Amino acid sequence: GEETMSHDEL
Amino acid sequence: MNPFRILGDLSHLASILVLIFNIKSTNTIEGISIKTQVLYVLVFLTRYLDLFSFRLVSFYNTIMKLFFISSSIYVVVLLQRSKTTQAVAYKTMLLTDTFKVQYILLGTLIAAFVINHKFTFVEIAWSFSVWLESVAILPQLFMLSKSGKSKSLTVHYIFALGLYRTLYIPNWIWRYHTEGVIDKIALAAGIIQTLVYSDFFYLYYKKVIKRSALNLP
Repeated sequence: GEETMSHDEL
Repeated sequence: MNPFRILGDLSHLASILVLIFNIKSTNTIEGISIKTQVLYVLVFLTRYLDLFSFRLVSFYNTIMKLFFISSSIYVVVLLQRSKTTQAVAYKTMLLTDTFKVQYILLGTLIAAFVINHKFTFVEIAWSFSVWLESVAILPQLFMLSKSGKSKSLTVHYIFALGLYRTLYIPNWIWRYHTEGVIDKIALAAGIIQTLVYSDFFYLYYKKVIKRSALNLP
């Protein structure tokens, strides 16, 4: 399954 | 945080400060595309929705997001305000800022629905924002190539902006080797954006490094 993207970049 | 990412974010910050300084100090908006600036407001508003979820990544991350949103809106306000203070320049801008942004918006919206990490509003908005950012500079580059000339501050603005995303590519490579994680969508859009800037980088190199006149195609 898709990794839950934690967008830690700007 | 690796040096590439820090330099990238600083280059991004610098680009916006150069643009604001450009408008305020020269008190002219000549050669600046309002369409590109509006697209950037859209990029930040759709990407930083997580600010409202209060799951804040870090203090640095949060203040930079708030800065990017507020400064990009401030630039658009400055450009809009020139409608009264510099009516002629404003009209000239509208006449030369003719890139069809509808195509950019439609294309990136479709890309966001087709290519995203999760079919949720936040993830589709994030994906839209990343695809949009990769092409948001096109109206500005189009205007620059049509006018054939530009103020050096505008050229430095575009260079710093292009440098920011280009630096993110080694940042992603660095993070892949150190954390084993990579965001394929961000990488794809970042490569597209770097390619969009590539011909500009070549011109910038000739003009600034070689001091030859910026005779655009």
